[in-house]
Amino acid sequence: FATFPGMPKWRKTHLTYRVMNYTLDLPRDAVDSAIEKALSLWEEVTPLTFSRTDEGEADIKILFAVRDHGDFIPFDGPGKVLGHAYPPGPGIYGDAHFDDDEQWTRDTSGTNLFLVAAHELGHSLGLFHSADPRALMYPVYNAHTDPARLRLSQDDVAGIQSLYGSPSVSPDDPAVPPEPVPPGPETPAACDPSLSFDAISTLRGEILFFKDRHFWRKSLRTLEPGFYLISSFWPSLPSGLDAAYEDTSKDIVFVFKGNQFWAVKGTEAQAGYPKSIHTLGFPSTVRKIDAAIFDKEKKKTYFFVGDKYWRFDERRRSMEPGFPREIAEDFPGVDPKVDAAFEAFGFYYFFNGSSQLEFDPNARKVTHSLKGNSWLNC
Amino acid sequence: YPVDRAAEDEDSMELVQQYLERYYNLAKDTKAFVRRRDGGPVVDKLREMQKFLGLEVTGKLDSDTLDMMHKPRCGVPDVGD
Repeated sequence: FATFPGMPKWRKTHLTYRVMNYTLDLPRDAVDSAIEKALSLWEEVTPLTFSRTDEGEADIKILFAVRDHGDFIPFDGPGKVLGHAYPPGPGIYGDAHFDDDEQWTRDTSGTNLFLVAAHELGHSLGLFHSADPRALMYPVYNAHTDPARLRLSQDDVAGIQSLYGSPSVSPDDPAVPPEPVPPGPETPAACDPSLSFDAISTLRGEILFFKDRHFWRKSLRTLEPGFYLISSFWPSLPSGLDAAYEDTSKDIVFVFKGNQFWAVKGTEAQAGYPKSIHTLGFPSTVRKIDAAIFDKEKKKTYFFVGDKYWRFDERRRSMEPGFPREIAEDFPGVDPKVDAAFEAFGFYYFFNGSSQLEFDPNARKVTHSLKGNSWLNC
Repeated sequence: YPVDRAAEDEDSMELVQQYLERYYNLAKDTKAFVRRRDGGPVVDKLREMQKFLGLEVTGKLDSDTLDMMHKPRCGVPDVGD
């Protein structure tokens, strides 16, 4: 990796961005989603956070333009240069420009906006080009990259963390992180082909896979997932969970077992819990939750129970009318019994027994069928 | 057809010149040296570009190098300030 000469970087961790105009190739929300997803790649491995503004100045201004567009570096029509961006700083610095003579698409039939945006925003944060062909910051567009599977390479992570460090260690984290549990006769083996999970949730950019008294902690920073006792982080939580999800807008993970649920912020159990799941609006006939997914774009949570699901509006803190609905109706291809589920990079991952389905909520279809423990490098 | 080999060659050299100026800091006044194939600033920059982009470092305008120059890419330079 390389940084810009002089190592310019942002001197603050919270940055604003603004989409100044839109290409006519894509619906507006598709552009917004691509930019948000691109930023979340960098957000997950640094202390940086981003918020969108729709007016006035912003640290990172994103625009679509053709040919000469006022910065003395004209674009060149279809093909060749797809976009360019400026290193951190005031005014035009930090901004990202996209050549609107390209055909911008959600998939790879044209030029994938998410892929190019993730690269250009790396420049906006201070990274220069990398000579590593596997890196996102490699300068040549790779039309064969599957946007759904895009991850930062180790080179990208090392580069951006050389500027901003790792995600911030909040005061909630234990001063001395618990030790990973050494494998023993009663601990489940990550790569056991029959392994299934009780519950899965994200937590500040990591993914937690709960099983009995333990959980695997999948972080983009470390290759091998850590394996811990649930009680070593959250002594008040039970083992053998049913469901879990992270409301990223509140930085809270909700954990469900039986007809009760708990809330934790980092490692801090929130006061006033456990509460009854019926306070969320479930009928008394519902005794437990199978799985839950929080959709951070819609700020809504999907609760899966048997072959039905409910949808909960996190802003209003109330269950939406018209539910329950059949899972098969709205999630075609997803088996009626969901053991665990979570959302990552705009996809929903449903776990049933030892298998997993990747579901595209926009296309409303299953896009991949995987082994359940594929996230654990098996 | 027939293709004018010399004209095609001229196009390639123009592409190389612009690519190396834009992304590898080739000084703009090196046009006079374009015709030399075995040395000089253009060959040096060509080597630098081939090394950076993971191509075989030949210093020559081989087909892989020309293909790479035609691929869509980011407009930020690969080296320099």
